[in-house]
Amino acid sequence: NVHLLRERQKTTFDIEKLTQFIYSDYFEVDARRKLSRQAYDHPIHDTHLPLEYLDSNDYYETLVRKSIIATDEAEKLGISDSKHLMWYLGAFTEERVAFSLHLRMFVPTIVMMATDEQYQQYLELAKKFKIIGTYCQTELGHGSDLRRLETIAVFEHSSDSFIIDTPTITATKFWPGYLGRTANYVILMAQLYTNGKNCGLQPFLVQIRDFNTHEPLPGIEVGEISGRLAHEAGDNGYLRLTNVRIPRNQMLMRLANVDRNGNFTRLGDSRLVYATMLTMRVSLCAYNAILLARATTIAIRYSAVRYQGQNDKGNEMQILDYPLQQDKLFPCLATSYAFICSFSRLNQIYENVMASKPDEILQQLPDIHSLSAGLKAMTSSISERMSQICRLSCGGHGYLISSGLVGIRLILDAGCTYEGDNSVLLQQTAKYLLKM
Amino acid sequence: YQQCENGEELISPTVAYLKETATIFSPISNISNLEYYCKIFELRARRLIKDMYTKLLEIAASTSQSPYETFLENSIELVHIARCHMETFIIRSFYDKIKVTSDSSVQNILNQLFELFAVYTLLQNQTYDFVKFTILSADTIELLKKRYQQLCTKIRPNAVGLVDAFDFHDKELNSVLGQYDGDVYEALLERARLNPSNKTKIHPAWNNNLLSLMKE
Repeated sequence: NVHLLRERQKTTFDIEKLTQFIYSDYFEVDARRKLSRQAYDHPIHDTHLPLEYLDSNDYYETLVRKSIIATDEAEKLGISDSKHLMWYLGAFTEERVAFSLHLRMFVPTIVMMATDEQYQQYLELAKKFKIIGTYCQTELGHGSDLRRLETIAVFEHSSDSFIIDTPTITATKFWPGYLGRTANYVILMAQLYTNGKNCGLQPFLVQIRDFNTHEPLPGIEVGEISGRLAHEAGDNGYLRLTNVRIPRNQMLMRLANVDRNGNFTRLGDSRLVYATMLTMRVSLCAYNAILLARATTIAIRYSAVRYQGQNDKGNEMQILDYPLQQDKLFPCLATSYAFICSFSRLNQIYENVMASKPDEILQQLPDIHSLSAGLKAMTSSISERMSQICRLSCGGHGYLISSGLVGIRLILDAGCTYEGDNSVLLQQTAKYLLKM
Repeated sequence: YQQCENGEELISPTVAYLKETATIFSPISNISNLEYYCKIFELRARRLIKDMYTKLLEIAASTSQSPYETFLENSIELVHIARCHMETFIIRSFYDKIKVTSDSSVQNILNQLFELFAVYTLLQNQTYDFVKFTILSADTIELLKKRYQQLCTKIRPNAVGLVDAFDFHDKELNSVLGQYDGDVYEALLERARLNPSNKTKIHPAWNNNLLSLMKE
């Protein structure tokens, strides 16, 4: 397009140099480019209509099919680094990997919480997708306040097992991604009772579906929750368990242990239970920044192509030349850069903390927790508002799903409530500031 | 804040600004100095935290409210402070990152973006605090509004280059409006033709329902 070409000729700096600079640490430009190009080149992408034209079931089926092919291809290409794997799978599936929570929550939790024996038993199975898992914490009546979770796991001496139950309607596990139709295993957070005592929230590995038939196992009710504003492929599910029995060694026991006699021993700091959540929250800050950058890219390019109205010489004006359009879009542009840089710093702090000794990690945990909570809240709420500005700045065409802007805004909208409601997260930051 | 008051070492550099002592600025002459923007955001957050700290001490001394009740009662202000702290973090991170750029043309455009971000954030809805703490005067705010427009004009020629630098592949953007080649109208029409509703020239709803109505 001649207008875009002219715009590019006007640029006063070396674009590639800026790309390399802005993505210098976390994003590894060259590796990311190579991996995503490999993913986009696969012929599978030419075999279906754009996702917007598929109904819910076709949509889900297409994404599962693509996710399976993507994981096979990734193995063939020898992509083992977890960040690289997520980039490759994300590019392959339009960021709707049917196993994303398996990779980002289920596997890391096993790595962090399992004993050596459990690690040996489950990690390889999980890595090879012989089991597909998700992380079940939130309940129908309980969101951020984890102390109120009602699901119980009661130790039974006679059978050396736990009996897991969701005793009330509000205890129903609700919202976990990839739970509705995909997962056959879950890491389930439940209140542990042993020898008549409540020993707090602990993680349990629970099989929920038959490996051969994918039928829910006895005592398990599982399904997808109602339609959402977006996330058609998120497969968010609900789960009810009625006195489901699991062997004692399926409690993840690195941080706390229950022995054959039902004695409970704490082995590590329970705050580490939330480390997986922290990792997720840090990566969300990057995602929010990238989503805003995408929305801005779409709106600015289109504003360079689109002409409307007329100047006093009777010529149509390029939309991007209107101060009002600049007032809408340039703050979004500057904010995208600001968020990428802020994430970069957050990630640096996070990596430094995680590389420390365990007792130092615990000492620094409140700082990184407060920072990631606050930045997740700010990047999601501001990006959501700004992506809507980008959408509106494209006039009627911005309302089309094919503009890409509708989807971006809805993902950001969801981001304002998942992994912690933004008001609650900002209160966490405020508490930390008071302590400081 | 109490640690600062007692002269203790702070655990985290992200709240290091609490220890700063400078409070006086001569803003108009400082506008071209980018560090100035970091400083005024830090000063505002520091003042807000200090005021809240003092207020909470007074409440603790004069009432029997529990810390929980006090937190709840002040939660709207506290969340405002948390936002201001995060803005400070974002502004400082942005500035620290861009000041190490070695390429002068890249540095130049990043400086403009940084300043635009700072001025925009300042003008958005937070000016009240800056005025209340006399960090900014009404005249300075007027000056910043003009600066904002100047910055938009400066950034305008590089707008497309700046989004190209995000390096998004067309498949990643997945947008008929934002594709790299700019052939927007062709793409819009092509996508419309793919709509399954256009598979048949006459939609079944017409034959099933409307045709008989028309015959009547």
